Amino acid sequence: MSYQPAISKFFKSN
Amino acid sequence: MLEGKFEEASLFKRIIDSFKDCVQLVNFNCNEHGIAAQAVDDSRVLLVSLSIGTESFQEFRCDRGVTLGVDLSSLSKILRCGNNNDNLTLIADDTPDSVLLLFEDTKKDRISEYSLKLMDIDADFLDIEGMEYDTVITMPSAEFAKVVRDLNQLSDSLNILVTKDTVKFVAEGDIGSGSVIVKPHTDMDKPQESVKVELDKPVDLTFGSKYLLDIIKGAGLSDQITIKLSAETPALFEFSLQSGYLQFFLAPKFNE
Repeated sequence: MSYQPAISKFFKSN
Repeated sequence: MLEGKFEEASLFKRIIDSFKDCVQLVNFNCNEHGIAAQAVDDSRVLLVSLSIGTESFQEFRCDRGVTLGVDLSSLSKILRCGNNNDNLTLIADDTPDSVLLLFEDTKKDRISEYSLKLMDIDADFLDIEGMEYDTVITMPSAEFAKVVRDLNQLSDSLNILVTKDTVKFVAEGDIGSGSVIVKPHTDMDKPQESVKVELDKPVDLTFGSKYLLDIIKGAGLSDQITIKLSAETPALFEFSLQSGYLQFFLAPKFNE
């Protein structure tokens, strides 16, 4: 099984 | 006030067509450097980042920062009303509630004017600068698009493995499996056909094919695509414009 995390988890919010 | 004139409406149409199917509401931030936008798709997995530099315009001025909150499906409807080789000018005042799109047929003296209502779009802006990558691949965008379309028929996931000498795309599904190996080479006559691989570390990543199918819609913008990959971080797929770029950031799949 695999999952795909939300892109926002990898970048800081400005 | 914003006034940006494209020599041909087709450029702006192609840019919008490249990402309108994966995101709908987008803030276009306009300033003296051009027009930039960032948006995340509904599933929150794919991020689109657009920069249209002033050199992509025949004429451009924007004295103060202006944000245009646009529904791309509405914008597309209006863009379809203009001809590809019309001049297209985008006009907005400093605090706009609409943006004007002016199509001018340079041969027949026909001028069409459309006004698009703007929206207040509440969206986070993510800091996507400064990522470091283990490998950078540059290859023909049409070739990458074909690989994605072909292997999508076998699986909803596409595995990309990069070593010093090869880029290998692999799909394994219920009906069988497939792989395509692309090797670096330089085409002196047609540089846009070349494949280049810069590698610090081998990479083995898996992505959802449905997002890659969205990404390859950008292939009409540029002969080449640049793919930047690192273990366990979002991949960057980039199409260059004459001045600017369209980038897609896609999170890889992780095993549970």
